[in-house]
Amino acid sequence: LFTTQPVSESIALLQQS
Amino acid sequence: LLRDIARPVHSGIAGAFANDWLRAAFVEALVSDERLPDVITTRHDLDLMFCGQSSQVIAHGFNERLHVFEALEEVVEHLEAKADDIRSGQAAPTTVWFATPGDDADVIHQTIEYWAGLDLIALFHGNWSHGPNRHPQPA
Repeated sequence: LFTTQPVSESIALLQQS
Repeated sequence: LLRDIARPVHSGIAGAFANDWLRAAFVEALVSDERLPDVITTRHDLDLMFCGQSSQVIAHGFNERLHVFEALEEVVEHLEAKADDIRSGQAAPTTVWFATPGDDADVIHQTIEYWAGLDLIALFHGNWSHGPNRHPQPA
């Protein structure tokens, strides 16, 4: 089981890193 | 996600939520995995995971931990050269490889065999004919 994440949220996480 | 998948070192990711799972694993590898893995994929696979927005991901760079190639052949050449470097003593972090096998499953499998004994996590979009498959479900 995993938590789904919208594409926009994934991109935001990557850009914040 | 990557800890769960670490053994065995290659797996197909299939089912309705495969793309969501792969994107989450990709983000984890670059953002929160303390091993600071190298991440390798193609622009095509990146566009699949990010619904056509690969350029927004590539632009970030990630201190050269992210390697995005145009063609699978380039990925295979890169991975074989890297395996040679590691075997000749060069230090390298875990490598996480995202690919879509399709008709290229045999080539991909040869590359995995080339990495035998080295630290590679290979995650494949769709059914993987040379190893285990997972069907992730959202919580």
